[in-house]
Amino acid sequence: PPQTPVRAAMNTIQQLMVILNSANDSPSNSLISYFNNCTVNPVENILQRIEHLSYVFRTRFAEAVGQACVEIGVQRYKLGVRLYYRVMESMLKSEEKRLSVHNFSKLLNNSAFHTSLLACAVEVVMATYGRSAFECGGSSSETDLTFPWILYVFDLKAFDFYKVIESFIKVESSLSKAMIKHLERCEHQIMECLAWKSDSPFFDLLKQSKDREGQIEQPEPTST
Amino acid sequence: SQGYHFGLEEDEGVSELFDCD
Repeated sequence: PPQTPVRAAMNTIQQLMVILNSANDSPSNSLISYFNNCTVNPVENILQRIEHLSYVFRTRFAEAVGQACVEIGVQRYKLGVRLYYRVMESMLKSEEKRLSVHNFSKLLNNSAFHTSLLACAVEVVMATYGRSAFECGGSSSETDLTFPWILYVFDLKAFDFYKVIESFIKVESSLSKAMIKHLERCEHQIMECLAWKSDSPFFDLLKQSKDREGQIEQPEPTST
Repeated sequence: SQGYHFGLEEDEGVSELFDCD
């Protein structure tokens, strides 16, 4: 049959469903093992964060599309959590192989890492369903729930979100070409605009870098 | 994959990006 925009959207959703229907709502044994290997076990914080962001997401979603659609938001978030666990496990396996270490205590106790990873997973789900979520919400121009909406919902810095995108794409081999393009567009939006907002942690890093440079004798002035 | 330009070097990953190396 000929490919139509509707058929393409349905295929993408179906593809995501196939992956996530068999995925877990909770950490797998493999993930639990990574958590247990940590100097400080991160599992309680991870579960609390998911619970807290579930409430925040549900509230913001309902505000955007109407209280009648709140259950759609609950389902989207649930799929996002499944993808988050799935990608986290793949990332840790990849990092274990690359670094030859088993203790990821620092990474797994880093709140920005988890929030960014969960935001990226939820963004993939939201972008997969695209505008279908707005059908019961009325005005579409006021209810665009794709990126960067998730940054506002999770109170997340764009610069931190940026850090997980490439690794996410690298380890999640089932992402469609359209989804990779979407994440690439998110990257470009961050690089060109969002990372340069005045409260961006990017400026702290620039300052740190400049301070380090200042400590080392520089024979030549830094060029513009 | 799929035309995406990977920018991270072989010795870089999320651990380094989140300052956890």
